Amino acid sequence: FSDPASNLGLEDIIRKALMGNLEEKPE
Amino acid sequence: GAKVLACPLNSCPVAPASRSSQEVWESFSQCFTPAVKEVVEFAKSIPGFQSLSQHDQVMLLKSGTFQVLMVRFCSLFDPKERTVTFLNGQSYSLASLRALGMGSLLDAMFDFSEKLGYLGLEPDEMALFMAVVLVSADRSGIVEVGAVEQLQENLIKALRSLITSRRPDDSTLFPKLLLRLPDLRTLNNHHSDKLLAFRIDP
Repeated sequence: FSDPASNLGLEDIIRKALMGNLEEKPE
Repeated sequence: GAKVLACPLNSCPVAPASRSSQEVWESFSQCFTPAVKEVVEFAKSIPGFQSLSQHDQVMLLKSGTFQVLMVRFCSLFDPKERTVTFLNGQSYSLASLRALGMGSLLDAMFDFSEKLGYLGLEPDEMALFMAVVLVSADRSGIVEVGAVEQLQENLIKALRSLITSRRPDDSTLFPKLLLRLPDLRTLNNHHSDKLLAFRIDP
């Protein structure tokens, strides 16, 4: 459980909310 | 056998024993998802945030969302009455929540809310502070550190300028505000531990 945000489902919600308006940018 | 998830964003701190842990978590998730989405929208409104790489935006939000929510929902914690108001509108005493096993985390949340409330920030100052909180989040996983640091510097300058121009006679407010940042990080870790503990062993 080194990544609580992922394990709690937070990352998924954040990514979906960001993708609403964001275009994929090159890393 | 009742399951306890005493977060004020939950609709109710105690779920009936008849509900499975997964059902309780899914119900709680539906309660906190809109708040998380609002934090993302707030982040997008921060000048410069959307210029960061998408990866770094996600990293900052992962470590900063709870901290922003803690600041935003400070008013749910009434330090005078020692009560917490939940999404169902019901206020619960600190003593009753303590009895549910939420002692030390809630104590720390009350302490934080009291200290922040004491500073008496205006809504625009609070918003700028939340922007600083988000961009000051844990840097682990950040790729373009320089860009995040530059954005943080700009936001801190803006916050200092706003506060000192409004209160030229009070030079202590800005440093007091910055001192709340480590408090929030500690709260964030404690909060994550508590939620993970529920996920592992409700």
